[in-house]
Amino acid sequence: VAEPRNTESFDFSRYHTISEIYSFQDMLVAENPNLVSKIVIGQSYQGRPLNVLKFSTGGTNRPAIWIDTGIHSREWVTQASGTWFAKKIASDYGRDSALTAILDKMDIFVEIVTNPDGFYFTHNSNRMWRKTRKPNPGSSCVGVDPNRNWDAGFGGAGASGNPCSETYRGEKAHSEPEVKSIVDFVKSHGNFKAFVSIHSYSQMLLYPYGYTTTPVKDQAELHNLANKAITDLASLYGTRYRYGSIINTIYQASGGTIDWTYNQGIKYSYTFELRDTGRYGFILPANQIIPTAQETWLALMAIMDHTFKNPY
Amino acid sequence: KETFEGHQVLRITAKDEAQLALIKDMEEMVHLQLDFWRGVTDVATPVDVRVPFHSLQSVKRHLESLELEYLVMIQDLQVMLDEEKLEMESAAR
Repeated sequence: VAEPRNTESFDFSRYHTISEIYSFQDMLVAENPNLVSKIVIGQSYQGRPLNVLKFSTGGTNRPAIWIDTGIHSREWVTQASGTWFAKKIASDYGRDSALTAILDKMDIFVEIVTNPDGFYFTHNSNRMWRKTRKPNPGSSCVGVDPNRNWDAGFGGAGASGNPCSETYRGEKAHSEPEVKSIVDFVKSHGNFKAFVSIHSYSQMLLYPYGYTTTPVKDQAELHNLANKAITDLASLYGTRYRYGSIINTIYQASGGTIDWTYNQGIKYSYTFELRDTGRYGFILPANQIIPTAQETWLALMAIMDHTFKNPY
Repeated sequence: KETFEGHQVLRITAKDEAQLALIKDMEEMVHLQLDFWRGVTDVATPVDVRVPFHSLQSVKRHLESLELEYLVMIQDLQVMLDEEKLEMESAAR
């Protein structure tokens, strides 16, 4: 098997193992030393590095945008899209005027494999695995839903207290190192202005809250921006998204990622559910990766551009 | 390695809020080992659930007894996973 030697020969139209994605990250850094660096923000329960790619043209602690993919490990199209986004950012800087303007003032952070233990497990043991891989004391069931483990309405309705459930919240907020590492990083950075967490599937763009029906104070702006983002997304292949707050659009979910980030003061907090062909769920065929990433990129650009043009 | 021979993914559609609540109740039926890929949201949005082979008959009977409409979205999950694996290996070659 010939390993790709650079990111140009990396095949974005197929799914990759975790080691291939780690190699991709290192290649991207090596090829773009003045733009891309790799930060290890922590370790997973099983000791895998939690890598974040930082795209920066300089400055200190610039206002920043966060993108993460793959917190639910079995949603492979998200890690694959994250890989594509990383290459896109590196390629478009200096070519695309909107992205260049953003990167001249802001940094972008991309965590491609947010739940590496789970991702490894999906490749090697159980393709259906969604949670982390930390054992739960007193239970034979393993793992926590890392999208119910955040300190935002933690333990409320819309998450399970049963370790065998797919939505098990964990023993306490931020019990999972995969979550705690992001929490610590976001807090220590202190200057994130947008936070986008990407899931699949069901074609939705959501903003807080999930744990309460109380609208966020920026609801009108987040709603309008979501509308713009999904309109841009649909312009490519006609993929139709729904949008709104989590609790009004899907269901009540406590301990969710973007509820926490919003409560930290990150106004532009969104979560995606990527495309659904209606036949495959999250077992999306590899030929769907690039179209999914391409259309999602348009929505991401809408959010990033708005964040750039509306400093707060 | 865990395999999924005979597991099906069913797409269930509710006609009204009452039927939606009946589907929601199924989330609590732990013994069936259902894996909700797309949970209960609203009447307009179907629910997708992976059903292990050993629960298929019970689940289908249950759905039919409640007059809940469903279709088989994925006939045999392992067949799809095998195709996915082959495709990855082929691309790697």
